[in-house]
Amino acid sequence: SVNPMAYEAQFFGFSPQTCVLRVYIAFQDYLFDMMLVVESVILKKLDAFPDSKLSPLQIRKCTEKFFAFMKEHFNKLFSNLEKVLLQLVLNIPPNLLLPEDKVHQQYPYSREQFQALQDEVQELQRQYRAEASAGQALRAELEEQKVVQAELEKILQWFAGLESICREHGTSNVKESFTFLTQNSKKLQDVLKDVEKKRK
Amino acid sequence: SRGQLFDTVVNTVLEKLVAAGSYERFASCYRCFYKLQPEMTRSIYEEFIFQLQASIKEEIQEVKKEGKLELLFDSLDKLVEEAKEQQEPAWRPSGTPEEDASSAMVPYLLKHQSYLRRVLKEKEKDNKQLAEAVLAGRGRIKELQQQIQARREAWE
Amino acid sequence: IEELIVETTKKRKQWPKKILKHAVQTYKAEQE
Repeated sequence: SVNPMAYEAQFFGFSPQTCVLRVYIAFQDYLFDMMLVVESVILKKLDAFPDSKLSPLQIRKCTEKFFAFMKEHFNKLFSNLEKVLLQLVLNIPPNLLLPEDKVHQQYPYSREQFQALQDEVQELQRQYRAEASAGQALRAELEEQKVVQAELEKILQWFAGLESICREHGTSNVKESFTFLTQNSKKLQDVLKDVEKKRK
Repeated sequence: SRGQLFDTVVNTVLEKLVAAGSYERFASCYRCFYKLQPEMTRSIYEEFIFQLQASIKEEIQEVKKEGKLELLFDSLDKLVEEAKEQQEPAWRPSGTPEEDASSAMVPYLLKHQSYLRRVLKEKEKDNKQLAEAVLAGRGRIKELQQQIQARREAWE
Repeated sequence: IEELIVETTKKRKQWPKKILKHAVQTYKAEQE
């Protein structure tokens, strides 16, 4: 099973195995290239000895022999190198949290806790909206009350105005003067009847 | 440090590789040429070893530069140093992105929650005063209506 | 696998910040 070393890749921006592979390839490619160079140099040198009876094939076999030995030895060395690099250099110790993940240490919220927090925030939003609309309704009623109150006060003033007119014309208590007025007019009617009778 | 360890282990492998590929080994593989030209074999070998080491070292430097390894190793060493006190295994991505992303939002959600709590409290306080004013207003209106009622009855 | 690992872990590193930016904007807009 491949250990993707994902946390390391998150930190390095590449996976450690790739880095190790790059190092491996660096060794392998240059070893290979150098062997080809050595072989071509030897072949060129042999041109100066035409009677040496050494064929390119023979030289090729020598090259392959030396390269095989070096490659095999290198692979042995490299397996240790790979272990050291992956376990000590390109690894992130289990107790280490990367800076971008610090929030998970400060707020270790489980899915349920997070859901509960979200629910509570939604409940607060709902309550706030309810309070806000209640506030609007109350303000609206206050405005309405101002108008109604003004109307009612106007009516009261009207009554007060009425009463002050009466007072201005000497009738302090309207009811009494009205009664007095009624009695007076009754008397006047009686007197009138009298006069009428006498005239007849 | 990680940087030094990286250089050390790579250089060690290179040294061991060169040690394994000794001149004796080289001469024995190229015996036919060695018999013909021993000095030349020697100088070819030395040039081979020199070039091999130089080009591998150069390539490793290239790998380090490309991956910004020095910088990364230093900052990782610092992070390891800082985390020394931490014993338990630290958090790791759960593999469920929305879960990991949402808990990254927790501090902001908590801030939002306390903001909402504060403004809700203010709003409730406002509304309490408003409600008292409305009740007072209703009482006032009732009183005015009663006064008007009384006046009207008197006139009636 | 390499590309998948690098791509996935890059998202793990970068996207919470991006999401946060939008989440904070949402909260701020709502508060306004």
